[in-house]
Amino acid sequence: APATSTNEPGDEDAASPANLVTPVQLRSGYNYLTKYGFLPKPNPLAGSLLSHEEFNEGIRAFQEFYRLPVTGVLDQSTSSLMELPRCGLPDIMPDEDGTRKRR
Amino acid sequence: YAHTGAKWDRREITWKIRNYSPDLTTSEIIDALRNALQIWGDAIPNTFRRVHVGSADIEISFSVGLHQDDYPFDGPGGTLAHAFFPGDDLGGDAHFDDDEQFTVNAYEGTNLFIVAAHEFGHSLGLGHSSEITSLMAAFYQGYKPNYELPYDDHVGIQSLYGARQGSIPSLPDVPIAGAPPGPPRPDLPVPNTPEPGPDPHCANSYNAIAKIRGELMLFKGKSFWRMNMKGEPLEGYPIDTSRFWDQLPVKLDAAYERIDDKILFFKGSSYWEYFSTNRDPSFPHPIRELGLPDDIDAALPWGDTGKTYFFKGDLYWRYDEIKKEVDSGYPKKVADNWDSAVPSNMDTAFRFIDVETKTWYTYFVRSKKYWRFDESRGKVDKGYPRSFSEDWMGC
Repeated sequence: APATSTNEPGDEDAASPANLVTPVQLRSGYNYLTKYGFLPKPNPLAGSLLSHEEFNEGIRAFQEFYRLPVTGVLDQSTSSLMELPRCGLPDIMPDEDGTRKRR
Repeated sequence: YAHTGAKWDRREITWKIRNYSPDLTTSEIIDALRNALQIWGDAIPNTFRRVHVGSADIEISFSVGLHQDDYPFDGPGGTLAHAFFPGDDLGGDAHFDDDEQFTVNAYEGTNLFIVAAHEFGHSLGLGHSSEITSLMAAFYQGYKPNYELPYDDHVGIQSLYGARQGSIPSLPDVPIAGAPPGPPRPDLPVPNTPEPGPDPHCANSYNAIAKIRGELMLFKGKSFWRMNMKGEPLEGYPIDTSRFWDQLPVKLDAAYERIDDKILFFKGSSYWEYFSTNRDPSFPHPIRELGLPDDIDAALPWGDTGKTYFFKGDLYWRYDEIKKEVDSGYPKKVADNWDSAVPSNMDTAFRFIDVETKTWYTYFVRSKKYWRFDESRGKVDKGYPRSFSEDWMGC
C-alpha cells in the first residue's frame, strides 16, 4: 500500500521545512520523475537546465496521478511513495511527437 | 485503468518461459506464471497456450542489469520487472529482475505471481492505473491468498477484450454474481443525497433501473450504468449491456431481480430470463403468458413478499411470483392506490431505503425527473419531482 499522508490539499504544513526532503532525495526524485514519464527526458544533444517550476510541475503530475495531496513539493509522503518497489514501465507514456500524455 | 492503444487481435495468446529464476523450483515458477495469466483469462474470452519451442506472443525471462533491451534492471528493490505492450518482436514479453528474491508466499520476498500478473496486464495492453489498490497500479502491493482481480483491472481488461461469459467485476462488499441477495444492508445510502459521480456520461433519461445483487443497474439504449451500494456511480461505465448479458435486446422496457434470483428483462411483447449473466435458452417468452400487457413501463419487486408490481400507463398489476399469476382485482389505477402525484407513463421504478430513518422509498422516474414515494406514509414527498441525473448521477 502507498504511504499515507495526513496533509490535505491546501494544508499549510505540507511544505513546511520539517516536511521537505534531503538533496539526495531531491536528486533521486528528479531521476524518478524522468524515468516514469512525469518529466521529459533530457536531450543529450542539447544542454538543458530544468527550472524549479518544471520540476515542481513534474511533482504535481505525480501527486495528481496517485491522488496524493497536490502540493507541487517533494514532501515526505510523495518521496515515500517513490521509494516503494514497482514496475519499471513509465506511468505516463511519451507520445510519438515526444509530448507526454496519459494513455 | 489505462489502455495503451495496443491489444492482441487473436483469441489464443501463446506464452513461453525462456529461463528460470534460481529462487524457486521450476514447477513453482510455472504455476505462478500460469496462474498470473489465468487471472486475466478468467475475465476475458481469450485463452493462453504455453509453447516450448519457436516464438511466442509473451516470452518470459529472468535477468539482471543490462539484458538486451533499453531498460536495465537496478538490483534489489526499485524496479522489479517490466513488460512490453502487444506487438511484434519484444511486444508482449515480460522481463523479471532476478536480483529480487522471488517467492510464492505472502510473507517474505517478492511474490512472483503478483508481479507477473501485473506485468501480464501490460502484455495484454493495459498501462498503469492511478487507482492505487488496483493490480495495474505501478507499486508492488504484496500478495494475499485467494487473490481476486480488482474491479478496476477487471473492467479495464474487459473493455479491451470483452467479457468471458459469467465474469462480472465484483466490488468489495458486493455479493458475487449468482449469490442470493441478502437482506437490505444497514449501510445503504440516503438516496436523496448521493455523492457526486465522476462519470461524465450521464444520460438524460433511462429505459429501466433495477436493483440487482444489491446494486442499481441503469439501462439506456444498448448501455448500462452501475451504481454501488453507497449510491455512487461506478467509474468505467456506461458499457454495453451485451458485455454482461449475452443477446440482451437494447432499449429495454423494464428489468428486475425476481425472488428466485433470476433476472428478468422486458421489451415489447417479450421477456427474457437470465441467471446471473446466462440467458435461459428457452426465452424469449410472450409477456402475455404472465397475464400482463405488452410494452410495460416498469417492474417493481416488493422485497421478499413474492409480489411484483408492473406498471403501464396509469394502471398497475400485482403479480404473485409463487402462484405465477396476477392477483385478482388487478389492474388498478396508480392514482387511486399509490398517490395521484405518481406519474403515469413512467420510464421506470425502483426501491431504496434511507438508513437514517429506516424508511423505504419507492422512486418513480419519468424522463429527467423522479418522484420519491414514502412507503410509510403512502405519499409522494413534497419537493418532488427533482432532477434524477443531478441527485443520483452527480451530473
